[in-house]
Amino acid sequence: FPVAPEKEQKDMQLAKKYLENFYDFKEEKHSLFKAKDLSRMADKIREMQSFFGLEMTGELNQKTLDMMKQPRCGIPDVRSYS
Amino acid sequence: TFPYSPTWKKEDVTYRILNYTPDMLQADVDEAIARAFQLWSSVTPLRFTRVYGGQADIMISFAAGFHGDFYSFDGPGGTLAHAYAPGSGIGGDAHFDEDENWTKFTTNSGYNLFLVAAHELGHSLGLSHSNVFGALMYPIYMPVDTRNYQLHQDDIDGIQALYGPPKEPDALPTKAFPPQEPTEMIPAEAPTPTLPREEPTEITPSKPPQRPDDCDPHLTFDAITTLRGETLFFKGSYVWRKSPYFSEIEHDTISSFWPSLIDGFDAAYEVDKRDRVLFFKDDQYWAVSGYRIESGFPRPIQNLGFPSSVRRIDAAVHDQSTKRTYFFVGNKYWSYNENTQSMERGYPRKIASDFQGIVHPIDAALQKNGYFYFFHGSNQYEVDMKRKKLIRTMKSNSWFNC
Repeated sequence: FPVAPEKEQKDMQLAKKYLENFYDFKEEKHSLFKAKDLSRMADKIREMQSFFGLEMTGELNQKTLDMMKQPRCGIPDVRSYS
Repeated sequence: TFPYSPTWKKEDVTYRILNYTPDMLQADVDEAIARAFQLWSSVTPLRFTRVYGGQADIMISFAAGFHGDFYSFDGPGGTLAHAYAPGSGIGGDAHFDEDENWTKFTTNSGYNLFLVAAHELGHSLGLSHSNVFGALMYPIYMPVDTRNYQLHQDDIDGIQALYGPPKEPDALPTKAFPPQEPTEMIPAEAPTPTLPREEPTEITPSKPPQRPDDCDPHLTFDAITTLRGETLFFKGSYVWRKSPYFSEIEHDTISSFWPSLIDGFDAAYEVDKRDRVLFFKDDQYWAVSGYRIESGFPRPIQNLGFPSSVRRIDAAVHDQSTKRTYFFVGNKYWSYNENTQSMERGYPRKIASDFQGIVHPIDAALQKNGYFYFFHGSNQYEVDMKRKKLIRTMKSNSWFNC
């Protein structure tokens, strides 16, 4: 089904936070190039999907979101705390 | 391992427990931490000694939210704990989120401290995350039976790549038992009650009736509802899905969306503001949000305010503009106030007195593009509710681009 609009917003926020915490994703806060931001985010989603053996779609599908919602360790999956 | 593979340059490593969680007895915390260290010392030359004052290599503490490092905790769920790679100062330290519920058991109602501590101490010794499902260093918490817990081979390979195997000949075998199957996973959501299905009296499996053709002029429906901008038409076990995103009508079954729901709904409607669809069958109803069936259903329709004489409803439709839901039963209808969650006074009323020209009983009802559509047999009636005016009559399947 389509995702409920406000739910979609919330999921996007959760995913950004997750990728920032664990996959070194940095959103350009005032970027003029939204498309570039989205494609970088898609790359990070693919990286996370690859780590967990999910289909590497680069999209925020339900399986990927469910994985992001699982309780976990706070250490990043791609680098250590600096 | 972490970048540059930091490790302790000695075999005797000290640890100190700085504070305790109120969720557990202190003795249980001591034991969980000690067992976690023992897991790693059994497969390496490392020896761990607890100290009770001053600076230890590995300082263990419980804290919530911001706790003095750059990585604040996030409240219940989400991040459970974190730890730093070997090094001076904060290096090696392990922090546990006090907003979690810590336990010495393996239950759904809390996180097993031994399991999480064993994982975090893996970081304190220099291991990073593993993507091997079932390994201790897998980033996601997996509640497994902790009695005679054994490290996964992947964990052993990792730690021995940093420190080598244990020296004593009688140390525990480095070959891991097969990873324990999780005794219980955290269900993503409470399992939905499986609904009693009518068992066929004779054993011969009954062949489900064929799906009628989309453009069959005699096609009728049991129930119709919108769902997040799409429209679902129900008949028996079949669903026709019409989406503004695709031109084709998709053919599905109820069980493909909601496996534990029964076939043959009497009515269905969506309260879009709550992202909720309600399904009715006989004197019960269910609520779903997307694919998820809300827990605590089915409920009796009397919960909505129907008299006990009403044993099933024919059709239902929600009016987004007035926040009212209309329920149709025989030649009468009720109006339900979604804000107050109660039936309105002065109902039921006769359908004929408010909806001229509509033949009842009504099989299904739908609100779309500001109009109401009432289905009776293979016909549907388009009604302008504001002017209570019948606009036109069409075939029930006119939505399928026949």
